[in-house]
Amino acid sequence: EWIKYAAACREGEDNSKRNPIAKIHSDCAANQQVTYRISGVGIDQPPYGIFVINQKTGEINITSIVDREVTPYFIIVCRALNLQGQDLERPLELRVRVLDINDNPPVFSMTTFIGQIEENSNANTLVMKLNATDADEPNNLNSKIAFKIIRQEPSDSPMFIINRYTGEIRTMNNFLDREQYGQYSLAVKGSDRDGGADGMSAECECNIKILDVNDNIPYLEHSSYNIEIAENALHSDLAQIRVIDLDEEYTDNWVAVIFFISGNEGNWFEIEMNEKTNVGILKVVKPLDYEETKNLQLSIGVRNKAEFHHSIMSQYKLTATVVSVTVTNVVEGSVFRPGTKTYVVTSNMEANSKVGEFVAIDMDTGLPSTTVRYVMGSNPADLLVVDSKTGILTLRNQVTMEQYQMLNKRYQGTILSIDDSLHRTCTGTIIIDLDGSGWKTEGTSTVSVQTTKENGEETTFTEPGGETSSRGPYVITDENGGGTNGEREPYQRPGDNVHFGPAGIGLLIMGFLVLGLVPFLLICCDCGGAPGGGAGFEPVPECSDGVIHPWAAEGPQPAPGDLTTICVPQIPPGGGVTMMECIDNSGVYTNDYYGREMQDLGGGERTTGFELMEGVKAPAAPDICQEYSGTLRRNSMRECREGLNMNFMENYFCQKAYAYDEEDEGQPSNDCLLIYDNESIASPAGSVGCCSFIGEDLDESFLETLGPKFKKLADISLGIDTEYYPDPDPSWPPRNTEPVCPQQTTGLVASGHPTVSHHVGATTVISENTYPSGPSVHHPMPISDPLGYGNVTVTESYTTSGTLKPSVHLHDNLHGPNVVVTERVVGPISGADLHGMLEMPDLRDGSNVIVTERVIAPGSSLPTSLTIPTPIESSNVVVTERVIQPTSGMMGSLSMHP
Amino acid sequence: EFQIQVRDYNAKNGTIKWHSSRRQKR
Repeated sequence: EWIKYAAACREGEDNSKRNPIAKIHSDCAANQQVTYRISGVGIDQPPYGIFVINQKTGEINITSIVDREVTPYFIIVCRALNLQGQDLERPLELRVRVLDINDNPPVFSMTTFIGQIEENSNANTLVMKLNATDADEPNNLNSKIAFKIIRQEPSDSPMFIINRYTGEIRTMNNFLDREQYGQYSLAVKGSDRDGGADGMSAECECNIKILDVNDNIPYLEHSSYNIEIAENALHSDLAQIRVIDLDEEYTDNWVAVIFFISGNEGNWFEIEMNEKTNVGILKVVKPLDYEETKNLQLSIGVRNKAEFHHSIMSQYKLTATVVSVTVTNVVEGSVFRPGTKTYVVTSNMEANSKVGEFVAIDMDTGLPSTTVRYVMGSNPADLLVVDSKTGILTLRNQVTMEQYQMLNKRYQGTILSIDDSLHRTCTGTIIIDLDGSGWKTEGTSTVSVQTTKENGEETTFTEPGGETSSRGPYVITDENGGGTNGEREPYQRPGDNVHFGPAGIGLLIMGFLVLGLVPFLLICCDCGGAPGGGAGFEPVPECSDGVIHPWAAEGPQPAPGDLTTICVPQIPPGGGVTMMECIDNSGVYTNDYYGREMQDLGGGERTTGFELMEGVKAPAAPDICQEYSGTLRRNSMRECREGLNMNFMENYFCQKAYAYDEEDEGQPSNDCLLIYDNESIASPAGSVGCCSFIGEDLDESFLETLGPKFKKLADISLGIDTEYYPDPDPSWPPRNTEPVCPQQTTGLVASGHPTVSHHVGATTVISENTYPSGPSVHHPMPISDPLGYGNVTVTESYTTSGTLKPSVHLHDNLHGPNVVVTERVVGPISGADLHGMLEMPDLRDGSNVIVTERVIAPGSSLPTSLTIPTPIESSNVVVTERVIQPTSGMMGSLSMHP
Repeated sequence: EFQIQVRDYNAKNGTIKWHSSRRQKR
């Protein structure tokens, strides 16, 4: 965990001007000759010879241009040997970091991306996502790609937008129309350095196909149709009805369905669609009769095979198209209708008795034909005679037993109607069934003729079991006793009588027994009696809620009404049952390095270096680890946070060094880091936490230039006895911890922070209570944490400038105390009490607070704003402190953004 | 003591500053 300075070199350039980049020294060199050796990648491992060492002086030089994309860092193992080649010291490792330059352009994963989107899609619908990579350092501006659509074809109007960070292409509006443009082509540029002018770019193409939806209503080619057909005729292709639809051909959005709205009640017509041509073929599947229907008006409608898209669903109105059908007459002649007739012949019918008449019907008039003559066709036993003009059938002779036997009890003959003018003949069938009952050989008995039904009917019964069966000639029993022939058992209809089976009777008896048992049991069970009476019901005491505690199995009983005010901690999505979580950043990204903040400072203040304005951004997929709240979490908290983010620290130092290196004006390095590490390992119980100080090793005189708060913390961190440390500013801090200039403090926290006052004085111990204002104060005093360990939230905002104490704080501007110091110490907050007093951003996820002290060169103008980032989800919090020249005395323009 | 010092380039007045790693914790 030790923070080490890492040597740095920049890729792609000659770093020899920075030689020696490091030097090693052993105290053993004082009394013997020491030979320094280095080894490792870049020295005696490929790539060889990047670093060389002066064996006598220990100076390490870099000799070659390095490529970060090949070797992001080197680890040089340094050794000190005596003349015998033996190690005088334990080897040390020097980490040489290769700083990234923007020498790699973005590379799209595909040269042409292909996507598709439905027309009429809502605005902001995701179409596709582009992917590009940059080989430069991850989480660095050099590899931060910004996407931009630079061209669209067709270019009528921009239809797509792209998320510059994610590469997601979405619809700009809901006007995409496949019928207008079926495909779009986009040219997208990806530029690193977040799209900055100094970035490198690459381009790709995106082809977006517009998918069809059923957003066009079909219609018929003609508004009406006239058709003429002959009666009694069938047609397989009577007419063709073409449908027009603008949707994509051959799809269900285009294929039409023509349907009858009215006029086809006789189901004479059908329409069959040809899905290749979208033409409906009108068919006649049932002949029309001119004598019944001379004209017909069909009303047809059309729709698509697919449902209409919701965007036009309301526009669709059923439109009827009229198809006028004219039926033409055809001379049909005479026919027997019906074609078969059955007659009754009684036993007493003599010769020439009239059996009946069987006349042909003129189909064109619907009346008995007057143009035909009748003759008998088949006439078994020569039984009948027909009148040629009237069609009346008579018996030729009385039926004899011999005829009856010869006909096998059944007569079936035919009659012909002959139209001599049309040369047409029509045949009718005559049936006489001869029943043998009552027949006497003497010929005096009756010939029973009964009418035979064409299809024998069956009677359907529902049997008691619910089963339906069809049976033949069942005889229905008349309940009045009549109408039966007595040959079959009368059918018993269900429900007429109720009979209980043995099981039903048993159930009834059981029911009565149970009813009788209930009062018996009530008598036997003495619920209020003394316990211990053996097995029985658990006695329930009176005036209680029984044995079940309403507040769960353990814990105190809540006060009345508390059940409705149980506070459930909000668990972030994906979290489990724990309450604390922190995020381990794997990378740090300083977006505005050399960026916006530098501009805010103004040209004259750029000499002070850079500022991590954006703080630390959490990675896209942070590792979330969680902790239990309470005092037991100390060790696990430590494991969770694992101290500082080393990447962040290394970035910070290296970039700081280079920032200073490239500045034109010299500026003392007054930067230091104060790292609050709440409740890390080795923190004594009861302390607020650990404070680490990182600064110069050899020269501690810089402490003189620190502000009092930083200085105090530095003293504590460095182990300097504060008792003997000279107080450069005896007025610091105000003895009264209350804000001495409330209106000014209020002005500083114009965003709504309440004045931090004695409400949290007990916890504001870091600096104020341990500042060397007296010999009795040596160390941070253990405090009584009202919220328990880890529940410390301290915020301080104070000023010493302006009208407050100008005589005290107008020191050398370079080395003077700070005028405005904003410091936040944020620890895990498990309790919500402090939120009421301190409007702090919820930094439960923060694990470190880094305070940067900044000295702004004299003569500079006041910054217009003092901004504090709110890195809620970051693991490192960067707090910026500025020293502002207090000559103007105007502090009202400062504002803090929480 | 065996130590590594790393060169710092922020000194513009001609002096070279050397940093040793150090972190003190309390």
